[in-house]
Amino acid sequence: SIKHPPQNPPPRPPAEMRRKRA
Amino acid sequence: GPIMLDSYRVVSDYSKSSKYELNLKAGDLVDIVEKSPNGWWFCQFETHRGWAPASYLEPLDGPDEREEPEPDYAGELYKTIKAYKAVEEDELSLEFGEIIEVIHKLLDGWWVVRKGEETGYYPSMFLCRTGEKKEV
Repeated sequence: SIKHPPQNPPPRPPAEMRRKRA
Repeated sequence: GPIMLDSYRVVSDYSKSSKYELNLKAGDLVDIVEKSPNGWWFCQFETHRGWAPASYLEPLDGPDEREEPEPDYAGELYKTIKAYKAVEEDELSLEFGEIIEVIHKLLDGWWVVRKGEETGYYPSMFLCRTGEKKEV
């Protein structure tokens, strides 16, 4: 149901986010 | 009183991969209703509600480091409750039932874990605390 988060692992951070973290 | 929701900015376009997720575009502003530790956050975007990956969201006021715990290099013991095969180079492949040490609990749901000499990312949703402290 919508109350429960998806059962699959979330995606890894996109390239934009990795650049910001670095 | 009114409930103040945290606003986050979408960093990159995201296409949903299951029913109750949101499709998002870079630059969209979403309000966070619930932050699940597995890296899926329940968000409101305009009139839509659904789950979005925390890894695609950044706080409006810049990186919020208060939220993310510091790495714990001593490690905390966890057991894998589901096997996962690494897709990217910096991930670890583990079988069901392995005992590993969690070094860094990242909010995006990918935790840094150590098994013997190896370290890498593993989905936090496939880990369960053993309740034991590592013997030093």
